[in-house]
Amino acid sequence: KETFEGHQVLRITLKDELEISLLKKLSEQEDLQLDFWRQPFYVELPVDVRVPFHSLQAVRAFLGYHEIHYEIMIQDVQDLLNEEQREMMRSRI
Amino acid sequence: FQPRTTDDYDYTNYHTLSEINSFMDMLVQENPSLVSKIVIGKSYEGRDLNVLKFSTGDTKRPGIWIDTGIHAREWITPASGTWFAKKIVTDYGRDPVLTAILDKIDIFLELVTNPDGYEYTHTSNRMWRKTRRINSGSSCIGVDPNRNWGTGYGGAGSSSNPCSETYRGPSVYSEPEVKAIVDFTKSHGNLKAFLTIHSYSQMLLYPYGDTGALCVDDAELDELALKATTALESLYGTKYTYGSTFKTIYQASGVTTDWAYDEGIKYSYTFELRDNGRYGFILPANQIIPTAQETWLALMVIMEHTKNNLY
Repeated sequence: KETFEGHQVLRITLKDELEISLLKKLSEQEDLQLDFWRQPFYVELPVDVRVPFHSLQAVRAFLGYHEIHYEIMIQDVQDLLNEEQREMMRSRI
Repeated sequence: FQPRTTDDYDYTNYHTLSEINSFMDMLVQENPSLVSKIVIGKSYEGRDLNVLKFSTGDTKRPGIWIDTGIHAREWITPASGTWFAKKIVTDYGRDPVLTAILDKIDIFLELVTNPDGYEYTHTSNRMWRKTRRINSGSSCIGVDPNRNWGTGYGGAGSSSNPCSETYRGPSVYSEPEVKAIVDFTKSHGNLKAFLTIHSYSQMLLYPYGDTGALCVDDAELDELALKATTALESLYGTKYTYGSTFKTIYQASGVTTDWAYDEGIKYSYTFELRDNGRYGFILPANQIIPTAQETWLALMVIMEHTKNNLY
C-alpha cells in the first residue's frame, strides 16, 4: 500500500500567463512525480499540487526562484489519510 | 460489523466497495416497489457495474442519470451518492417536489462508476484517479474515464501519454466502465438529464469542455446553474462558480457532459463538490453529510426543472 509521509499539497496563486507556462514545464519533469490536483490553466484559478517529500526542496526552490506565490494547503498528506482510516475503523467498531 | 438495514448504515463515514454494494442490495430489499438494481456491464477487472433505478411506473419513462465515483480518489462523491439514494426512498411520498418528480420520471444512480479504481484506492493507493487498464507498451496503468467519451475525444484537453492523469485511452469508449453507460443511455433512449459528480473545486459545469464555443442551450443551462448553485449555497454558504467547462476551469476533451449533451440530453452537468479550500480529495468524513445535503438542493432544482420542461 502506497503511503504519503512528508508529501505536501501546495496551493499556488498565479500572477500571469508566464507563470502558467513555468508550471506546465515543471509538470513535465516526471522524476518529480508531481500530482496536480488542480491544473494550471487560467490565471485567476489556484493550482493545487501534491509534492512528494523527495521533490519538496527542488519544487520550493523553483517557485522561490521564479517568485511564484504558494501556501502549504496540506502539511502532511499521510496524517490526513491516517485520520481518515481511524474514522473508518471507529465507524465499524 | 455489518449494518442490518439502511437505517443502520453509517452515512457519516467513507466505505469500502463491498460495503457500498451491500448498501445497494439492502436498499433494494427494503424498497422493492421503488428501487431495483441493474447491472449495466463489467469493469475492466470484471466487477459488476451496478446502477440503482428509482421508478414508480411503467417502462420507458423519461429518465435522469446521476453518477458518482468515476474518479477513484474522489471519495466524497460515492459517499454523497449513497446519502442521495437513502434520501430518495425516505422522501418519496413525503416531499411533494420529489414525489412529483418520481411520479413522472425515473432516476438512475450509479454510485461507483469506476469500481476497479475505487477498490485500488482502498487497498493500494489512496491517490489513484483513473481506471486500472493495463496499457500495452507502457509501464503506466489506467485511463482517465472522463477523457474517453466520444465528443471531443482526442482533443487538446486530454493526453496521449498513458502515464498522464488525463490519458484518453487507446481509443474512444475503450473503457468498459464508459462503454457500459454509453450502451445503457442509447438503449434507454429517453434520458433527459445527465449529472456526473466529481470533486473538488466547487463548480457546476455545463458543455462544452473541449471548445470555447457556446452550446445551443447555453443561456438556459447558465440560468439553471445559477438557480442550482444559489440553492446549494443557501444551506451552508458553500460558494460555487458555474459556467461552461472550458470557460470555468480548463479545456477538457472527451468528457462525459459534452458527450451526453451531443446525445441530445440537454440538462447535462458536471458537479465539482466542495473541499472548502483546505482538503482537496481528502475531505474529512465529518463533511460528508453537509456536502451531500447542500448538493441535494442543487440536484433537486435541476431535476424539478427537467420535469417541468420535458422535451
